[in-house]
Amino acid sequence: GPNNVSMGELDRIAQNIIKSHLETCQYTTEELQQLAWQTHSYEEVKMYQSKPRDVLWQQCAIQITHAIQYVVEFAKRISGFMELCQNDQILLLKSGCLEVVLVRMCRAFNPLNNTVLFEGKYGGMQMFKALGCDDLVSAVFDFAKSLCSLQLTEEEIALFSAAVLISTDRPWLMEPRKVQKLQEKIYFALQHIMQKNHMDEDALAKLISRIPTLSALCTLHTEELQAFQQLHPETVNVLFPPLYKELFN
Amino acid sequence: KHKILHQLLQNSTS
Repeated sequence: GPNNVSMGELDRIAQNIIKSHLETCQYTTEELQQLAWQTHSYEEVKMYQSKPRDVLWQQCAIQITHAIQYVVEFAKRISGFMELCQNDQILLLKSGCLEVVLVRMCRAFNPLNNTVLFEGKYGGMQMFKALGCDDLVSAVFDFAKSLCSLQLTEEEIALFSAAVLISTDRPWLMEPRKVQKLQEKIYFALQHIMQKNHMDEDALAKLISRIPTLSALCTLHTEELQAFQQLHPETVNVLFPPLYKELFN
Repeated sequence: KHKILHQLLQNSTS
């Protein structure tokens, strides 16, 4: 294997990450397939649209926080993650957890009708109108659609999520070399699996080219949160989940 | 500073 990593080791890493992913997904593939055509009714969408802005923001913050807790559990189960120093564990999660949530979201996105699973049923972009951040919402939907178009397998989503999380691009890492070694192995494993699954030789390059969009979406989310907080400081301070505030505030 | 994240990392894997 590349850089003295044996195929056996790459396989072990891949299997560990795939298992960690499957154990920490909010919904199994089967559950998602069953739900795929259960869409919010016109009345339900209207109900979301007529909610006060701060109420829908709070609901979204709760859903995101819930998804993040599963991502933390995913990280903890990746061999090597807990061997990083605590500073780096926290730093990687703080900067990468929302990116992983967005990658995972493509599992719960139906590209045929552009709907996403939200509070038990699928709904389109218009469901989030009351948030008052159409640019962010439409960018998130575009991202999910573009990731879906790559037709990734569950294994590839698992390895890509790990590669996004265990990234040397995060500033202030204390042991960047250790993170880099782990990240390289994850990329080799991802490359190996993608070569096996895809006819398209550029599939991995296409996947990697989505990473800048991910980080742009997270920046946009932070900006929208700041703008929202200026108008509704009490909502954020009192009603938002503490973990959400800790990560994004 | 990251009290909750810290806690989640310390909790044994459920």
